Amino acid sequence: SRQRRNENPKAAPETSPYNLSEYFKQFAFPQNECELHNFRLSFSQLKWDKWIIAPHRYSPQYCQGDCPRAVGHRYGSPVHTMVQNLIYEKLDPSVPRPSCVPAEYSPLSVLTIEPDGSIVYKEYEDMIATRCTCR
Amino acid sequence: PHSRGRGGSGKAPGFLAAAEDVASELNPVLQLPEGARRGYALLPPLLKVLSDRGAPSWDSEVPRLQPDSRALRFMKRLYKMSATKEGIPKAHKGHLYNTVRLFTPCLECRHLHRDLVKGDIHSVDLLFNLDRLTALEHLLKSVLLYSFDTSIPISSSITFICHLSIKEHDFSSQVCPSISHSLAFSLHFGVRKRKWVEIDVTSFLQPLIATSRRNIHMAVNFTCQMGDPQRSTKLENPVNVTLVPPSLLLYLNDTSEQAYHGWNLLRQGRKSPVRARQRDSPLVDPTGDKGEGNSQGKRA
Repeated sequence: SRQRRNENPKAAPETSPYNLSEYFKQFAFPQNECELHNFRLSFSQLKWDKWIIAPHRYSPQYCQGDCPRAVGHRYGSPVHTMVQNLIYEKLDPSVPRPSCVPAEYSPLSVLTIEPDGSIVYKEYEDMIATRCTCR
Repeated sequence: PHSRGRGGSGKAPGFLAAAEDVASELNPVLQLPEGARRGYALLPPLLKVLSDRGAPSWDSEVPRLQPDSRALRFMKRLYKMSATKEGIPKAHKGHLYNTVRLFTPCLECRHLHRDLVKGDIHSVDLLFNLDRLTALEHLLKSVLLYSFDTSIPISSSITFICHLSIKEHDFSSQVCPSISHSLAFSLHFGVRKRKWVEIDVTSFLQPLIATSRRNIHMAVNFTCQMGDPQRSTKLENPVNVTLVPPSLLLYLNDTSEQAYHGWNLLRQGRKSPVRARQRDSPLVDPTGDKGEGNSQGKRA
């Protein structure tokens, strides 16, 4: 193409790097894309450490970020999510865009002292977010 | 994503109740509108407490009895065996329970003899109050948990042959024969100072709990003989084994929605997201001992 340009400089207009990145931006994922964020707390912060013996620290994590338009392959979202996105973009902006929410969790084992002084070890379902999705 | 029925448990367990209570204080807007109250009974415990403004706050208002220090030590040990520092249940533990409750006796009387070595009888009346047991927690196994402290370091290991008999005091109905239960086992003291001995009383307790009895009153007789009687006369310094009243340990399967059912996923042929549990052994001693190995394991 450089040889062709030298022979015939007027034909192919140069696409400046700036336009190129602008051009690709429409396909790129949002900067703050929907993903899992760390959050760690200790039960002493909540003043519950008098009766929650273990664990001392607990990381429930959370999901935050924008849902990209092409959610299917990345988040395993149902087709409805893309439909909702289309409704928001084309028909009615008062309909909210899809939200970034947890899709999978893992359990947490807790050792606590009950009001009657007995002690209980319990495994609770869905206490730690491990994966996010757009819905 | 759970397709399980929304059967809420009778009362929200401590940990969740606390979270719910604080959440309702933080976000009053989460109060359920009047109309939603009709579905109140079906709501999972989480929302029950949110919509119940009057729930007592969990910080200092609710007086808590302090647990027995030995019992606390045992449960901390059970926790360390079962979960990581972050509280994630460990994959290797092969058991079907997702709840373990430890009750210390709220009434004990009549210590006849305290010295176990000379074959004296250690008799004690125990009253356990099991009110914290919820209707959705099903009993899998129950044990009397004895902890033996040996005051004098034992030069070599000693084995006792012990007999335990339990009789249930059923004051309510003198008509039906009270349930009794007896078993023999060997008690082996190695170098370790503290021994935990779990004595399985499931068959004794099952019928009582099945009839929703929440006050279990039992008389426990405990005798031990040296494994080799000639030896006991030769002991220069008799081993003094103090016997404190036992705690009652219940291994339970909590069928409520917020309890973890990892082993259940295995049963349905799906790998549990966090850990795979062994399916073969119905119950494994929480100390990781599968019932083989040392004599304690065999007895348990």
